[in-house]
Amino acid sequence: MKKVEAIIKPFKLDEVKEALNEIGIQGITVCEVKGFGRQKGHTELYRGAEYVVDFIPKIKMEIIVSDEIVSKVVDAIEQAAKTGRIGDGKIFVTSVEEVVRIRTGERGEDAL
Amino acid sequence: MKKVEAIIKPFKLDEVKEALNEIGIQGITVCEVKGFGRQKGHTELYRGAEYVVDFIPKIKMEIIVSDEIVSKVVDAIEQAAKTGRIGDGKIFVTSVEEVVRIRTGERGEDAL
Amino acid sequence: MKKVEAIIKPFKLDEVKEALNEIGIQGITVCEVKGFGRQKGHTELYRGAEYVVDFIPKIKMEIIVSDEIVSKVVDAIEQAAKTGRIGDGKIFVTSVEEVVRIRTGERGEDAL
Amino acid sequence: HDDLTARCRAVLLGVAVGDALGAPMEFMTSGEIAAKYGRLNEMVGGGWLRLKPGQVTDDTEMTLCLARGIVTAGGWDLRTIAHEFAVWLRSKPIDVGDTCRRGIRNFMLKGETESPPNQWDAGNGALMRMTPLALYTLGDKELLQKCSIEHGHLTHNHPLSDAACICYGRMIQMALLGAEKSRLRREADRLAAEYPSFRFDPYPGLATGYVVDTLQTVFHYFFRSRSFEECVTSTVNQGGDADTTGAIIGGVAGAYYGLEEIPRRWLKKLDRGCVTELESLAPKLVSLSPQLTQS
Ligand SMILES: Nc1ncnc2c1ncn2[C@@H]1O[C@H](COP(=O)(O)OP(=O)(O)O)[C@@H](O)[C@H]1O
Ligand SMILES: Nc1ncnc2c1ncn2[C@@H]1O[C@H](COP(=O)(O)OP(=O)(O)O)[C@@H](O)[C@H]1O
Ligand SMILES: Nc1ncnc2c1ncn2[C@@H]1O[C@H](COP(=O)(O)OP(=O)(O)O)[C@@H](O)[C@H]1O
Ligand SMILES: [Mg+2]
Ligand SMILES: [Mg+2]
Repeated sequence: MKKVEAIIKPFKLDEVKEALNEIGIQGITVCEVKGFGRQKGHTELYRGAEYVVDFIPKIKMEIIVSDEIVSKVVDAIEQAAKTGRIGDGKIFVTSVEEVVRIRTGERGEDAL
Repeated sequence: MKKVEAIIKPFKLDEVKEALNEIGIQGITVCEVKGFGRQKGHTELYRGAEYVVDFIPKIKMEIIVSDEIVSKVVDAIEQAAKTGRIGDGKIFVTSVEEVVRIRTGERGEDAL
Repeated sequence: MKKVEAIIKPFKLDEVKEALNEIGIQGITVCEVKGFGRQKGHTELYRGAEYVVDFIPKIKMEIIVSDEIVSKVVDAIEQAAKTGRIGDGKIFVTSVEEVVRIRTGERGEDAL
Repeated sequence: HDDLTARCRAVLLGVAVGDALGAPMEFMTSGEIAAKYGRLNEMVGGGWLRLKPGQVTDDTEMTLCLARGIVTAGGWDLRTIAHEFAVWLRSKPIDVGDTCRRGIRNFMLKGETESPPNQWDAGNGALMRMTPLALYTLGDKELLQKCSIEHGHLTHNHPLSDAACICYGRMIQMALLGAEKSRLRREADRLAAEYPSFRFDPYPGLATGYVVDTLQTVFHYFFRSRSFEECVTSTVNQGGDADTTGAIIGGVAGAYYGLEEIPRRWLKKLDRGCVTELESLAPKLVSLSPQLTQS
């Protein structure tokens, strides 16, 4: 089993959820993160003074999937999250040794 | 060493922390996340119309533990976090290659 | 490729970002987390009553890097984040199987 | 023949009625239902899915998919059925069982029409959508058996699920052809003889999604009730997986008691489109059956 993590632009969340729904994926965990990268932060006006906020709000998605469908999941996220502009984000895949569905105690692929 | 990640219902946090303390686990990192899955979101009223917000607030816990106690930790979380209703959450275990306690520079199991 | 995760004291974020920039690291993802560990929570006054908030705000950083520079990155974070007091935090390294730069579709080290 | 057509409609409508009546009770215990509703026998809506009164769930929707798949193909074509399930899954249904989702996803992504055997796949997800198969294979026990297993294995590959589907299909077919309740009882007893865990007398009182618990609940209330309304009402008041136990007993009670006995007030609450489609698919399914094509 694999964990697919994706750092994406916040406004892309629904589109990526759509794309995952198209391939039967419903279980996703999402959190709001701050990204530092090549995409520069924005300027903000605060008490009259303008200053650069050097981080960008991003969304981090985590999806645990079975091995056979990882590449399909990665492709779906990649296509849906892409704008072609700096800051589109990254996807990383790591190996998961065990998964448990707390409600039923199911383990492994049955928990997915 | 393993990383145990658990997505649980927020109101279960204290119970799970208790259960982990019981087995001697004290170091936990927690963050608030949004869960998308089978459990329905809440309804909101917006301009007279009622609509369902499709995510559920969840808590994500991360605990780095030594190999020998992983299953104890997983069981403890599973039992404490369980309500038997949809949305109880998931636990996943991944392998960790190195751990460092920043304060002391200790590495490996000593850092846990 | 490796994922370096670091739980650090919030006020150390800029110092750690600096240290990482020094060694050419620019891409970082950061989120606000709550830490439970040996460092005890603080007391808060709420409606006249004082009570202990048992968690401490922390920052969690995630940096995906190529294998050759992992130890440099870990050292940089360790030195910059350290105060020598309880609660400095932890660094953990896990293996990453695949990375994709969404903007360009680059995979592997090219995506870093 | 008209009577047969009406009974076939009663089977599919019985599923929808049981589903809509029970769905708001899903996950409640019989005690909680009694405390909140007394003896529930109206379509109240609500529940964990926040349903409208009369709204159906995956039990009826997957039944429709199977029916559509058979009628579209004009016969038995597993991939057409799997495709219907896939289209449905993508449409963001109100609810989808975990095992059903996994099976349909495997078909969508890997083209697989058979889930690997799995000890955890003895849920009621295949059983709950069986009724169109009972209509389509009327008159040929072997065909019922073959199709039940192939169709079930799209999502649930487990001997208990297989046995439950075949027994249920047989009971519906006997009822459609006018069999007495005692005859149906012998069929249930045959299942319990082959798989003792299905014994339902005394009734253990469990109405979970485990296919054994589900069928025990259905058998228990079917054989002690005297009307369609009593069958479905007593079943959903047992709580647990009430939409599915309700749907399953609704199917066999529809076959046994006929269309006239389905309470008008319940039928009226169902979505018009859903009712129309079920009413139109029923005769089409049975007209494809060996019972009618070979006579
Ligand atoms: N090596 C990395 N490790 C962790 N997160 C990263 C890394 N590189 C980029 N990111 C995340 O991806 C986001 C986009 O990266 P950025 O460099 O701005 O654009 P791009 O990847 O399109 O060149 C960053 O804001 C950050 O959150
Ligand atoms: N495959 C998955 N990957 C990541 N997170 C998941 C996955 N499946 C479920 N989750 C998380 O677990 C939570 C509960 O899942 P849900 O499907 O609602 O219920 P249950 O697991 O009890 O059937 C979700 O809200 C989501 O945060
Ligand atoms: N085993 C662990 N797993 C996950 N996070 C941990 C673990 N141990 C510590 N932490 C995180 O590191 C923070 C600091 O740990 P703490 O025990 O307070 O101090 P120290 O590591 O300096 O002894 C905690 O607040 C928590 O967020
Ligand atoms: Mg249902
Ligand atoms: Mg159900």
